[in-house]
Amino acid sequence: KRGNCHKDEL
Amino acid sequence: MNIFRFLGDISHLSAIIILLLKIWKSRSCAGISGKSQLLFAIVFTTRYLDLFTNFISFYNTSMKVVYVASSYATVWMIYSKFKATYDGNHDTFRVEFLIVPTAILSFLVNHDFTPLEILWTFSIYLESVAILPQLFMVSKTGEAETITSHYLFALGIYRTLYLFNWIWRYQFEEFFDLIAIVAGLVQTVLYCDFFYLYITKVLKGKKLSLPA
Repeated sequence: KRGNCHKDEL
Repeated sequence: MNIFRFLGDISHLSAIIILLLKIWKSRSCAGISGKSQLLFAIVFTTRYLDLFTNFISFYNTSMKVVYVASSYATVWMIYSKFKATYDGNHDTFRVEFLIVPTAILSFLVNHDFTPLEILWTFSIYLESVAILPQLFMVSKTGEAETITSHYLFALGIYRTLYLFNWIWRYQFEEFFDLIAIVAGLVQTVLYCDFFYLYITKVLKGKKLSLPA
């Protein structure tokens, strides 16, 4: 499961 | 942040600016697919809903604001300000064939069954096919203005650079998002035909013309 870390990409 | 992602963002931003300037300066949106621009506006809206709730960095927030604002401005110019120059007869791609399958897929394949995550997933899937109406329009008209081909090149390169960014992040940050990667691959593959024509024709000073 991908954490919120991913939302740092545009 | 790594060089590939940064160059990708710059490429994406420059594509958006090129298109805005082309339409504003020439006061014409001839050859531009309003449907693709509508899809991009949907992509940014559904992807950046956490714009006000999830602060990452000044860079991240400001880029998101610029993307959303410019995509709406572009749609407004095409469908309102310069709608007399909008070439609706050649912009006939059935976008419902893009929106419905990607919406269904985002419910079936996602990382988390929550509204924000499903909308983010939908925006990722939609973005991978959002350029199809534009490419379809170029193939229908049989050619594109040089500035439009520069716009398409910058737009295509941005997600290609993001693929390298994901390789980098997998290598050095143990970061891996299969949904974004697969969609990014699809998106890049859709541009291959155009990349070939751009490199063999436009870079040699010729006009971009697709075999109709």
